[in-house]
Amino acid sequence: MNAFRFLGDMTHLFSVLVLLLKIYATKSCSGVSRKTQELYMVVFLARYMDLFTDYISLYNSVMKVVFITSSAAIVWCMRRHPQVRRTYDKEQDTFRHVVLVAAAFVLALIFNERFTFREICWAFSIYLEAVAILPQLVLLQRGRNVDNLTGQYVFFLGAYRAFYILNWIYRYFTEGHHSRWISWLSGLVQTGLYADFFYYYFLR
Amino acid sequence: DDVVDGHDEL
Repeated sequence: MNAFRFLGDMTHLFSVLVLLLKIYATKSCSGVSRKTQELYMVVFLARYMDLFTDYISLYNSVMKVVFITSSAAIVWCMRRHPQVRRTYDKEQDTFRHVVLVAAAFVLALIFNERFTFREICWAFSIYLEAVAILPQLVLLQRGRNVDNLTGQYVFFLGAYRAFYILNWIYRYFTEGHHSRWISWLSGLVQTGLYADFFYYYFLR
Repeated sequence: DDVVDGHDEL
C-alpha cells in the first residue's frame, strides 16, 4: 500500500460520504444521476465478488463492504425512500446506461488478463467504472442548479482515480513492470472524462 | 490461488 493509493481510496470514500450526506441532510437527490449510482453498484459487485474467497487484508475487505453497502444504500434511497425518490430528476437523467454495461461486457470478453469468469468480471468492472460517470456529467450539464455537495461529490470522484494513476506509476517503478494496461488505459479514460468538469469546476 | 497482479487494489 503506498500513499497515492491510500489517498485515492480515502478520496473515493470521501466522495461517497459527501453524497450520502447530501441525500441524508437535504432529503433530496436533485442533481444526482440514479443511473450513475446503479452503474457504480454493478462495478463494485462485479469487482468485489472475491470478497469471500480471497482475503487480502482487513483494510481491503472492510473497504469493499463499505463501497458495496454505500452504493446499494444510495440506489435504495433514490428508488424507495419516500421523500428522496420524489426529488429524483427522472426526465433529466436520460442517459442510456444499458449501452455502457453492454459495451463494457463485450470489451471484457475480448480484452482481459485471463479468460476466466473472475477475470472477465474484473475487467468488466474496470471498463464500466471508466464510463459510469457519464450519466452524471450529462445531468450536470443539463441541470442549472448544481448544488455544492453534488459538485464536490463529482470532484472527489474524479480526483480518486487520478491518485490511482500516480499509484500505478509508483508501483511501476518500485515493484517491477507488471502488465496493468487494462487499469492504465481505463484509468486514463476515466480521469480524462472529468477534464471538462474540472475545467468548469475550477472556473466557477 | 495467486491473485492476478493489480487485483490487490480496490
